[in-house]
Amino acid sequence: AASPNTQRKKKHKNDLPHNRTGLLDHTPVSNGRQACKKHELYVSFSDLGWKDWVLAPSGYSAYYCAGECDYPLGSCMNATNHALIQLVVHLIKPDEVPKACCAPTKLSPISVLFYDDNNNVILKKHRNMVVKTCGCQ
Amino acid sequence: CVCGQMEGMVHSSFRRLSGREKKEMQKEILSILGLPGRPRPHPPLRPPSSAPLFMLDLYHAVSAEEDEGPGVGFIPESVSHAVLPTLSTHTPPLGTVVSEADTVMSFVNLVEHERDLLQSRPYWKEFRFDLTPLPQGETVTAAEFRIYKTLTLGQRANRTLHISVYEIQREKRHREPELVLLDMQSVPAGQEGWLAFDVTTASNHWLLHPRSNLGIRLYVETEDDRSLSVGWVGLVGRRGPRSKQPFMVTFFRASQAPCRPPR
Repeated sequence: AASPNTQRKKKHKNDLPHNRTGLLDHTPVSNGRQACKKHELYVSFSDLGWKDWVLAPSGYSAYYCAGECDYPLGSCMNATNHALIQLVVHLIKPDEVPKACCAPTKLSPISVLFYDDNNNVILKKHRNMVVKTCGCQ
Repeated sequence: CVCGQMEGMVHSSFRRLSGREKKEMQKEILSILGLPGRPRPHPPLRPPSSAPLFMLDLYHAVSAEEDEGPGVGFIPESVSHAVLPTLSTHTPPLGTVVSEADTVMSFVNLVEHERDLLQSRPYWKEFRFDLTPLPQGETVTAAEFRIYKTLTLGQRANRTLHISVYEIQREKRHREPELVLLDMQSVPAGQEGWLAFDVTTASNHWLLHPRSNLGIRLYVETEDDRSLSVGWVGLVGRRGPRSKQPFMVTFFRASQAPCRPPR
């Protein structure tokens, strides 16, 4: 039992994560691996030789989520409440409970404008196609 | 780790991808974006015509809305009175039909017939569009026929022109075809710019029965019901400047999964 004159420790506020990569997210979680966050994989259509076929956009940002969902005590991380609990339970029973994984938490649409084989112009919208934010799920 | 490898490959040495890897990448993106097969090399594109210019404006408006969230997309003047029933003519946020469209297709008219000054009245002009590559599993939510009106000499600017668009439903040998009125607009003879007519009914009809696509017919009359030649009042046909040729735009929405009717 703590001696009576010990200062009551300020309860660490477990605020939920911000969904943009901030300074903290670049801190390597442990042995150089990065915390869960969104990465960009940009492919330009002109590089693919499609310039005369796809009018817009000029390329496709195929974002993806990657990074660790370890539970670094004392630092903010991209995780929902549930994921936090799951991580703690995973630490207690690693063989029974998998740890949370880094996955999209928000998706956004993408529109593509292109010529079809009859030289008609088509605007195609794809809902929930591009990763907007990532988090531990 | 696969993505990591991919990221490295794309960023650092995309051009050094082997032909096969490049083909893989193309196939991957086409399937993700739901685009049709590999692109066919197009003949060198002449200056873009009216349909691509309109669609590019629409693309920017839709993309702006996607970036900022609903109700923000700004429609440039060239598109603002698109899709009549949902958008008013001032610069509105995107209308529901445009925002909710999964596919928008533009068609340039293939065939034009005209009865003009060399024949007896009434004068008219017909436009037929090749709608063959329609997206499967999507329904038409709106369609419009867009035609450009220029100013012509000798036109009394304050005269009002009544322009009506009909669907040609059934052709009859040696007789007038069966027509169904789609839309009508009254415009001052001194007005110049794009006119957009609502042809949703006809477009729906052609989607369900492609063989019934006999095109549309356009008449112009004065206040005292005198028929005027379409070309004479300044309506631009397919021989006009490329950036002002008539075309059709159709908005489609993916059919929602058919919900089970309540028992």
